[in-house]
Amino acid sequence: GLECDGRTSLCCRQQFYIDFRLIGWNDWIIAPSGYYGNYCEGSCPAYLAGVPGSASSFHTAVVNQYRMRGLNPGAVNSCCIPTKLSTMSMLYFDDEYNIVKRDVPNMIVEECGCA
Amino acid sequence: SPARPTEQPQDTCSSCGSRAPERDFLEAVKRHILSRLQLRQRPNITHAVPKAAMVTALRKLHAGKVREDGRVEIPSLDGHATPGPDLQEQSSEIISFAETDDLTASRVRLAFMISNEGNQNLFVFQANLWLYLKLLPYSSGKGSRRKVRVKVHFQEPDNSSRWNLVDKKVDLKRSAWHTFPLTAAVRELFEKRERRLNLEVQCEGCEDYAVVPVYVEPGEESHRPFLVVRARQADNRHRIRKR
Repeated sequence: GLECDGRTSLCCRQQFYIDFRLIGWNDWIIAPSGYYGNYCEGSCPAYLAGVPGSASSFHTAVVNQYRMRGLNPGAVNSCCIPTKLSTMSMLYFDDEYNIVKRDVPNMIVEECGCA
Repeated sequence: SPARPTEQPQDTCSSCGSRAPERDFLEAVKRHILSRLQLRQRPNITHAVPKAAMVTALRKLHAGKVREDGRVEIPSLDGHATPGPDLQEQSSEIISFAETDDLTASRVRLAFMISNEGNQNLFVFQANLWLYLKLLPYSSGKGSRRKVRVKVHFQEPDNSSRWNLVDKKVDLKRSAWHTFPLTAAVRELFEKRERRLNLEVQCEGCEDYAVVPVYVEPGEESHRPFLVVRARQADNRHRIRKR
């Protein structure tokens, strides 16, 4: 997966960090102190779409099946999507002032690729 | 990427190329976090929980290590902690601090508010009451071992009926925390969608040995009783995996 650095227009992972203090959420979220709301952006030329290893995902497999059957969904376009996600654990107060620790799967985008 | 003035913008999919204005994006991320936590809105916090109580409760948790950025490290079988991106199930731990409304020398009533609102699919797989039993300085008269019996009763919220949940003999050598399993009672509470758990704690032999169960006392915030509930999404309870 590529990291967006402002020089490439190809599909890459854009880091986007939100500090909970800056949005006034540090009064109810104990940990972590912020959230990596990373997202994927960039173009997906045909030669990148569905290349095994670069972005092998469920979506890629489906699109390849269509292609093998002579169908071509979405013409030459493919999507820049998260291909690897990780779990985030959050510790926060609920309305009853209980401390809640919740492991939320698929919260952080780790890698992007074309599908 | 932005097209040059002379070029036509490339025909791409919806996630490619266009970046939403940052403020809108921020609002979207906030909504995303709330929805993943199954909250309709951010909790309204008007007063702070005593830090001593909070720190003690958190130290007692045996969960996987949590990194600075919130990613979870799950201890593997060989004892090494590894990053856990493949954690499939959404699990929760809820720590609830006790309130008390009736205190006598031999028994005490504790109340916990553990709302399942917003998380209505939670299946409780473990719940423990944590109680601190303190030995008074002059309690060394009857040998080094002090055996007391702690009984925890569950009280129906709508009537006075109560039944025994835990009957545990505790061998005390020093002041320490002790756990009392309440899984079935908390599971039933969540299934009934009730919020208040009323418990009555009774200690037999505590007075004889100068042992004091610490309840809700202003000077003893770090020893305040609490309840730890571990739960997961109920939909995954009977999941069959094929790989």
